[in-house]
Amino acid sequence: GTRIIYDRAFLMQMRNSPHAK
Amino acid sequence: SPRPILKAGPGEHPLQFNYSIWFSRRSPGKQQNSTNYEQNIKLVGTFASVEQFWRFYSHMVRPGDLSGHSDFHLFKEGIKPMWEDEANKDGGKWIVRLRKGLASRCWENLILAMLGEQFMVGEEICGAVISIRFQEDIVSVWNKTASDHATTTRIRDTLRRVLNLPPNTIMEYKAHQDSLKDNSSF
Repeated sequence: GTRIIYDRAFLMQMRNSPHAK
Repeated sequence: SPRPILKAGPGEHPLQFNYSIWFSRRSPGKQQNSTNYEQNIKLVGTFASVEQFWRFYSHMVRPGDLSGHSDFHLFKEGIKPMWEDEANKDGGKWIVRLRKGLASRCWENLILAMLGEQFMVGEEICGAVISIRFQEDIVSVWNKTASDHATTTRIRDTLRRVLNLPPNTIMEYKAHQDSLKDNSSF
């Protein structure tokens, strides 16, 4: 099946998303 | 009854696997054995999405700010960070020794690589540990099959890349069965 892959830059960017607070 | 399976919330970014964070700390002067190891290890939380991960992680102490003999463990949900777990019993780990001051950055880079599925070794990754010690800190990455050379080589190469390690960094692979035999973790 498909793997859910995220690179570091994307994950770091998600750190500041309102859902992550 | 089994508890409901944790899922990514609406609009959140799901992870390939759910993960749990555990914390353990050795009481000063106490000899470690598998019984008090299991008693000392505490589940901090489990998450299924990128957003849920950051909600935990942003409120946690950075490993480099811990003192004494402490460990953070990040393992796939359902795998206990112990050799005895079914997923670990035939496995092993890469061990990387870090000079003081590098633990927080290396740990963050490592767990982001795990959550983002950067290792590309199928279901082989079980989890990772950062161990805060007096002289140096240690990161380790645990996989299911110690005898699978192609997998362990790929994990080593990915670790080198994501931790951005100096070329002379010593990395050691140890099967859990061997750790059991010589009664040591490092």
